[in-house]
Amino acid sequence: AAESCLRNDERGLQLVEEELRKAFP
Amino acid sequence: AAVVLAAMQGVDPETKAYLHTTIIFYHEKDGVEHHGFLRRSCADVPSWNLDALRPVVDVAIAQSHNKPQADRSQPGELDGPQVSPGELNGPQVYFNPVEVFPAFRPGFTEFKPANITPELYIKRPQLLFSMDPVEREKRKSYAESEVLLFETVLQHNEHDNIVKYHGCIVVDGRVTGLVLEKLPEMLLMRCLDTTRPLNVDDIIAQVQSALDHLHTKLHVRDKDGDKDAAMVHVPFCHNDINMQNIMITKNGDREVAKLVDFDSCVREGLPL
Repeated sequence: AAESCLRNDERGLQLVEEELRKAFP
Repeated sequence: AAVVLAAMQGVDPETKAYLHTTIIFYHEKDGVEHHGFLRRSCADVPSWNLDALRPVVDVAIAQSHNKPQADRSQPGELDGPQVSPGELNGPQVYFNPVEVFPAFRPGFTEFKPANITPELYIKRPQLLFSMDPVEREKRKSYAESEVLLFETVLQHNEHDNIVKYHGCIVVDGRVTGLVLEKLPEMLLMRCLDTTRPLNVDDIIAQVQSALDHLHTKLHVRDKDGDKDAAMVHVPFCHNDINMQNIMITKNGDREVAKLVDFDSCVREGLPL
């Protein structure tokens, strides 16, 4: 559970980065 | 009482981000019919002018009036059934503050409303769905969790990329709002303005730095405000990293990212 909790944040940041790279290629 | 004729939500066609809601309503006063609209929109979304909205309003009004009486069955529609307490256009509902707001605990930082300045923002709980007792309890628990985190952890572990907490608003022993630094722009909205370049690498590095801080470097204060010796380097997870929970502010020419919304933030390993 602990690992997935930290992974939650990593995954969230990854999705944010994808959105940002789409908007500002 | 006003009657809602139509409600529309606008989203960005590409990002699907929420942009605005328009509610068209009707009411009668002194025997005269009035139609109007309310519009709520996010920052930086160009407003419609009345001329652009007029045809939409006219169509909604015409459709509503042309409906057979039997079809006017939705609560809140013209000649529809009476709306229940708490529903749109319905009678007001009064909540018991104990069921909505967390208790103010000894050691918490009270912030007097008279000291609010334009640089500060008060985060208050959203009560829109609180008619539902299960939802009400959940929302109170989120609010409880967030104030506790700010008071016992984040206030003593500040970081340049995490929103600064100043204390809470207290009414009759309940915490009704959190006083935070006001941050001008949500990352989601910043992305809609691609005419201004954004240093993506820098923004991501800043959010990563805030997460590293949460994940590895925090200590917890005990109920007396002292460092809890057993709670040093306690890892916390934000659990809701998305474009709406990162704000953008400026430090000179540099754009600075700040993490907000800590109502899902828990110690690593604890259930959400």
